[in-house]
Amino acid sequence: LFMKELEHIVKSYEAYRRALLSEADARSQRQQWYS
Amino acid sequence: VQMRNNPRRQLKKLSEDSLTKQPEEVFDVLEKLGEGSYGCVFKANYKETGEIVAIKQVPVESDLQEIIKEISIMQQCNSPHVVRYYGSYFKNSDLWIVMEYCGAGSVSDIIRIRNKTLSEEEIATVVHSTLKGLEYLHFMRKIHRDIKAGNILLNAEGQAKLADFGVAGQLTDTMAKRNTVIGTPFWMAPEVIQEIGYNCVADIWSLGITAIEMAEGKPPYADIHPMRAIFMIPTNPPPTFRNPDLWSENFRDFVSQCLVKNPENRATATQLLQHPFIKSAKPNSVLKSMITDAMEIKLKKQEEALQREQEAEDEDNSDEDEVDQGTMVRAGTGDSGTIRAAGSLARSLSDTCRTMIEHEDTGTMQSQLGTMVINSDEEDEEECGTMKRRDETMQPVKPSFLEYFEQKEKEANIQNDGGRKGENHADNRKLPLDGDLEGVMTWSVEELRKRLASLDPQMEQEIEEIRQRYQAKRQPILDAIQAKKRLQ
Repeated sequence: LFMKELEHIVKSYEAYRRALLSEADARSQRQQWYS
Repeated sequence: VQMRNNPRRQLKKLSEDSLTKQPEEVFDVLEKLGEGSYGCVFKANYKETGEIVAIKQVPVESDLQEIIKEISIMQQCNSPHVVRYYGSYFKNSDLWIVMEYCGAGSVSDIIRIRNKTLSEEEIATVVHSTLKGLEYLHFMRKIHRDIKAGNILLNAEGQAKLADFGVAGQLTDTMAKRNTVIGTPFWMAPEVIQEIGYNCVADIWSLGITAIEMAEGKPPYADIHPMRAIFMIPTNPPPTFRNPDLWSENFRDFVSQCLVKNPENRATATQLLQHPFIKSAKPNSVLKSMITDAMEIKLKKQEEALQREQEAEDEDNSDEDEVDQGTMVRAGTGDSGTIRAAGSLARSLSDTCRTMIEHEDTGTMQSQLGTMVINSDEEDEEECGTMKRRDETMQPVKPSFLEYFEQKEKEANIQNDGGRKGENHADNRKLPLDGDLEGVMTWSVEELRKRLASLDPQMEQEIEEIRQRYQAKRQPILDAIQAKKRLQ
């Protein structure tokens, strides 16, 4: 049970990290384009 | 000095007479060498012969099962490439385990003391001895399961020896037992993490990771949270050097043969001993200058610490602390202990060492950007076409992906009342629920970076919370078991 909860936490953070990174990436692309 | 005076003497076992006495009658404890997850290691003088030994003092309330396993494995081994076991004592509430002393400490200790990674020549020599130790161990049908630079000790002559058998196992162990054992995450073979059953070649994967560790100062993924690394190791392709151009073809090939994901296709210790990288390894004497250098720095640090102590007229304990900082050899086999040690090593090295270059966020960001460039190829072509048409008016058209993002941003702003509400809303919780990521759209790049930077500490906190929650659940059961044992 502990490992399952642990896995859930890590996977959630992983998904969130990916979302943040992809947004930051999109922003920098846009910034590049505007500049 | 005593070691150098008696270089040929090799203690085999403590005499019957010695074993029946109190340990302090048999040994003079000289200094603390390090601290593991289940006790301290001391350097001691065996009075009968004047030989230097290492004594691990383990409180009896520790996991004795692990200690007994470690003793049993060391006892069965008789190899110059495996740390020797001489005998044990019970003293008050401690178990004293007397072992072979390796004067130069562990390879990771040497890296840390000198603040310098090993050269390819030095790595080849260390790996050669390590492979001999592994060949012997695997021949005895034993798996070490925690091979890393911290568990490879060097004696003053430069001979590498395998140490720390706390998590080692016999191949006849049941599957259930194997599944309960966790090595040190960054060095763990994919099949060990996946719990699909494993054999001796799991150590070979760890050796490949250790070779990278010796070359670069830290294992792959060391900057990443160990729990994330655990999920990445089985998923990602085998790790490689950060900068492969720095290393010879032979070395790269050797590491790639260790880091084969499918254990069935991974080379054995015997096969790897025939690899050109190992065949061309120089004798142990090439490690001499590295060892002397490390020992001198260690001695200097100890002297400085003593001097500081005298000057400050500190309490007795401060001496131990200072010595500890300089000579701390390795964390024990405990999971959390080894994770902390790897982390602190990575941190201390990344601050100072030339080879430490990568930072997690930028690294990940770069790889993400790379992917995005590939994905945007089609769009680029399309946009080029459009741009050409609009060139006449000198007004480049806005790429469709920008329109798409701006539209999404507008929608998010409407939903979140100008974005402010969304930001506050997101601040109030640790992590958005699955799929609930609209706040992300409204944050500035700075805000996104801040949130990325705070992710690992947040995750660690959550992990710690659930660890404590489960510990609280576990404790009454452990107490009950303990009470029953006492009754028995």
